[in-house]
This record gives sequence, structure tokens and C-alpha cells, in this order.
Amino acid sequence: LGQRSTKDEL
Amino acid sequence: MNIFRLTGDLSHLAAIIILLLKIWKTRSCAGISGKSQILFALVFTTRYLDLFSSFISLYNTVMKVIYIMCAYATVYLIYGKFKATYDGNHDTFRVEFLLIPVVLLAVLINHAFAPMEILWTFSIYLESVAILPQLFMISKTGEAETITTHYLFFLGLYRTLYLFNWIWRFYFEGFFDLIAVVAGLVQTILYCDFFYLYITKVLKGKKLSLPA
Repeated sequence: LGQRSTKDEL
Repeated sequence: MNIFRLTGDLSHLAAIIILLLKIWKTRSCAGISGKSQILFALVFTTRYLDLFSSFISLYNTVMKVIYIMCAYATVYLIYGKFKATYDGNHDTFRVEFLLIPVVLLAVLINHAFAPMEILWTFSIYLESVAILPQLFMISKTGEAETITTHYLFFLGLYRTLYLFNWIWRFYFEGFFDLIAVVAGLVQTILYCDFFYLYITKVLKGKKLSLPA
């Protein structure tokens, strides 16, 4: 499922 | 960072503060589902484990600390200090019916089969359904205090704004996270019924009461 792009989100 | 994510985070923070103040000022947690608050504390705990291992920004770290502290403070007020006002008879949602599917989903559908990644995925899935005990409790009691409806409104608004944040990030930054988006959609859809009642009743000065 692709890379988690929301690492910087709360 | 974009305007949707910033206003989303501030809306989330507002919801958390409104709830904490409601319980503290009225010295009562009547109408509040302790189970949902425990689930939110679990969501923050499993999502922010990287608080000490990876530094993203001061804003990110400060907000995570505030969320975690407020979540546990709220749980403490409900089950500790103001336990006498906790309405356990109406807070009867079977959270195991949420936790078991969420754990299974997190193990089966994730970005990577690594502990931190599975915990993050668990937290994302759990957050999308964590409000159910609270909505269930309101349907059982047939009403909600107005301050509680404001809490729910800002809580629902936050993830709705995050959906716009993800559209923005997809369009401008090429970012896309299917897990977060799908869970965020489910989370927002669960609030639709409440949003309708909030806009048609509470904003017109009426009390939120469901046809019991």
C-alpha cells in the first residue's frame, strides 16, 4: 500500500 | 503544513480543551462516554510512540504532548476525580467489538509489517471508530448537553478538515496515504448524522435531543 506519507501529521 | 491541516489541528485541540473544561468547570462528566475517552487515550499512545525517537518540528512535538496529557487527564477526571458523576449505565458500548476488528485490520492491512507501523495503523483505524461509544451513549440517553455537542462538532470537523488536507497534499505534494484517507473518510461519515442534528438544532438554539 505504498509508503506512509503522513509521518509529519498528528 | 497547509491551512486545512492547521485549522484541523486547532479544531482538534479546541475539542479536547472544551471537553476537559466542561468536566472540570461543571465537576461532572454526565453524558460523556468514558469508553470513548479511553479509546482516544489509546489512539494517542499508540500513534505518538515516536515522540522521543523522531523529531519533526516543535509544533509537532508540543501538540503531541498536549494531546496525550489532555487525553489522560480527561480519563482520570472521568474514572477518578468525578467518578460519581460517570453515567456507566448508559456507557455500555462493547468496545471489544471495535478493538478486535481494528487489531486484525492493522495486522493485515498496513504499509509495512513493522511494530511502529502496525501500532500507527492500529491507531489510525481505532481513531476512526473511537467516537462510537459516545454517539451510542447519546442515542441511549436521547439527548446531549449543548457543550458536549460543541465538543463533538469540533472533533468531527478536525478529521473533515484533514480530508481536505490530504486532497491538498495529493494535488500539491503528490502525497497520498490510502490507509489514513480511508479511515478518515469512515470517521467523518460516522459524524454525518450528528452534524445534521447539530446544524439543524443546536445552531438554532435548541437542545440536541434524539427521538428516543
